Amino acid sequence: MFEARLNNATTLKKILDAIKDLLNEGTFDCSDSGIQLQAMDNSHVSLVSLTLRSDGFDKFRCDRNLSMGMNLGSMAKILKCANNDDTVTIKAQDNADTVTFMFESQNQEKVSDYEMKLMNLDQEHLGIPETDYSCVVRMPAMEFARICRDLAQFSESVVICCTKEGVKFSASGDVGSANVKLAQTFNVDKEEEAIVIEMQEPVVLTFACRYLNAFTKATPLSNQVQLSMSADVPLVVEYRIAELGHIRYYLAPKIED
Amino acid sequence: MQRDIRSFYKTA
Repeated sequence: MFEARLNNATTLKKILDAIKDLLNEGTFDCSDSGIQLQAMDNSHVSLVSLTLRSDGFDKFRCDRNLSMGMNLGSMAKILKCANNDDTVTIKAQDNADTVTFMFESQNQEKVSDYEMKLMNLDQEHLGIPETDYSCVVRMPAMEFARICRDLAQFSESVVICCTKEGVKFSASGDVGSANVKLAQTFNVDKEEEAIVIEMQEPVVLTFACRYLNAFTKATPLSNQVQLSMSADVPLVVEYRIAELGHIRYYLAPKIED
Repeated sequence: MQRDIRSFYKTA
């Protein structure tokens, strides 16, 4: 028996919004430690890794490890049927071929349940080792989303250059060129407005704007985003989900043709 | 050129 409850459907809606543009389907691996999903986009350029800890749920029970392959478009249709302040419970029997989403209104007067067929997905799982990155940048998630959106107008790629002075995002194309420089902040009142750079070695890396913009769909989940970079390895874009877990996106850098 | 993410990590 698997049962996971969140007192507010908003978080789950936001999580799905953060992955459904990149992934058509995904396997939710459930164990007593929580729920994990790892999946690559169709073109195998990026990878999404979602971790939701069991202690972040309002109720969590998982008697046996369970892998639930879900069509994320179908899941999105179902979650649209939940009000933001509904309690959402995800339920499945052991070895079941369906999952049930139950939504309960705050006053308990409306209870709806939606059953969805599970899929057998043959997905490759990649082992991602713990890595010390040359540069780790923490910045407001909204600012990162704004920069990615703005620079995508100029080019398909953005160059991220990180030094101890700051981080620079650049794009150039037919229209011209664009550069956005952010300096590390000191003495900001609010932690969520801070720009913090931890640098061991400076890095310059090029990434596809299309994917960065897809990652920023996670912006509503977190005030801050963390970018981890080293030469010639995938960028990690991490959004923490308060008291529940995190979503990490891995993106292979572009190299000279 | 865009590299494949699988070229960086081993299959678990």
